[in-house]
Amino acid sequence: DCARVRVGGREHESWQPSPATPGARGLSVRTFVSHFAGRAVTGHLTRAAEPLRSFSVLEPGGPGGCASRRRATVEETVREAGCSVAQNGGFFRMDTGECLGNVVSAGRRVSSAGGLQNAQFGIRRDGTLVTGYLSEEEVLSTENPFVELLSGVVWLIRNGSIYINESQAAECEETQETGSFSKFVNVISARTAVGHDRKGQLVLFHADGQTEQRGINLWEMAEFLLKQDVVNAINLDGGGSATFVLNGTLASYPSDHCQDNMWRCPRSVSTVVCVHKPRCQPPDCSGHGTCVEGRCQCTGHFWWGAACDKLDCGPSNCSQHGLCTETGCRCEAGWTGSNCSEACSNGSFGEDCARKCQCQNGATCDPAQGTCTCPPGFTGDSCVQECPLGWYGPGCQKPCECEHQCPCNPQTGNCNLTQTPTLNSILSQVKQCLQPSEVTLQTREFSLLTGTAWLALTLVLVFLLLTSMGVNVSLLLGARAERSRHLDGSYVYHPLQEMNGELSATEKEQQGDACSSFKD
Amino acid sequence: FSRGASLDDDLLLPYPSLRARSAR
Repeated sequence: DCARVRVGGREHESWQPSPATPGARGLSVRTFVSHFAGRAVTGHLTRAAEPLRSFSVLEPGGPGGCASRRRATVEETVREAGCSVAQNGGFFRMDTGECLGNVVSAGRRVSSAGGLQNAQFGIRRDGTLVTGYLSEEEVLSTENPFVELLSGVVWLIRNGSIYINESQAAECEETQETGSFSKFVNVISARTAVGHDRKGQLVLFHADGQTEQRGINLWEMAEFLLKQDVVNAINLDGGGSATFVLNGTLASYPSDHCQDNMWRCPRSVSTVVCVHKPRCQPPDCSGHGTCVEGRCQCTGHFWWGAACDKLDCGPSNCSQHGLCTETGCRCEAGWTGSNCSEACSNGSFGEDCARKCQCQNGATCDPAQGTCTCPPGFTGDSCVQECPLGWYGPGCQKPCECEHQCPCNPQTGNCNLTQTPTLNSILSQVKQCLQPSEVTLQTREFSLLTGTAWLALTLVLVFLLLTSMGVNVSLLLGARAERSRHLDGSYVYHPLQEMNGELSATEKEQQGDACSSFKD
Repeated sequence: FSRGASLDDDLLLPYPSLRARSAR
């Protein structure tokens, strides 16, 4: 009905790629001379396995041909493309050469039908074969996008059944002023078609002819294809455009006349469908392999996959401790070994365990970063420093919780210090006693106890001091008097006392003095 | 093989090319 369908889904058939089936040979080209309603018709039927790697839609004269509205013969277009078999492809404007319908070539979106509903045939990136009608949104979808796509007119076979009538209803039949669409379907002429069979092989069909004189109509072509086990197919350009090229050489009988109408000449057409040796997908094997007979042979030990675009480091997959690279497992810091299954020994850390730990005092070393987890009682980057007073635990993170803010055991936080035999702990004992908060407590106790004692002690000392001063003063005065007396001849009389002949102490003393004075 | 351009005289067109179809 000629409406443009921009969004949404349209009716089409998707055929999933099948692995290379035994018996399906790479490429087969068969030539026929068949009779259709008593008319002998010549033509070719081509089958190609793995269409994703062996089928291409080519622009006329090479890339950019549609944009520059170029026309070229099929032979000219395939000269550089290396096609084993090639046929004319989609429709085009005769006067301007504009490519009509959707064209996707080697993953490049060349032109868009803008949602016009004509029969489409394409291959998605995963190899799915798509035949039928597509909205513009489906053509432009980037999810599993088309890598090859072209438009024809009339969906010949859908899912193993002839679909021509349904196509006529879907594809602009009301636009016929002269009934040209039904004539297009029923007239005999040269015809070409593209589709696939039950094995997922690509099928190209070509029949020689000349409009209204020789050839076959669309019904006859569909019947022929059904008999060849084709399950989906669309009709491509026919008439003078119908061209079949084998190994670069024209192998069909075009219906157009040359300048000298004695002879027939191939028409310069638009897009071309090409079957070539299987190519690697992508052609450069993702840069990680070489393409040998259409198969990527991956370089290195770790690249794999049809496109050499997957890495495989073995079942262990680097033991979840590393990244698989083209040179093997690249281990995370802290792990080593071919599959990163070996943790760094407790003396090394970092990538490939190449760096040496600096941890002391039995601290554990982080195998990745090399940071030290200090044992209780130690801190610092290398756990060399012991805990400052008042802190304890691993890394000395915890403040002591002893009474009177007394330091605790740096390892256990225990406030009963006897348990710590080390010299430092004894020192810390002593220091602990001098701690101001502790002394304050003792002083207060001390003052309570020694208040009277201190007073007594002070008094005693004062008394002693005074006594000492008194004695010293007296002695000093005595001596001075004695000296002065000796100098002015004066005597002192002492009365005698009965002692039974013994002197008293004082007299003895005086006698001594008298002696010494005398001595003087 | 001298070919020369064909005369494009065997036209098999599904739609009349004279008038652009109006989309409905």
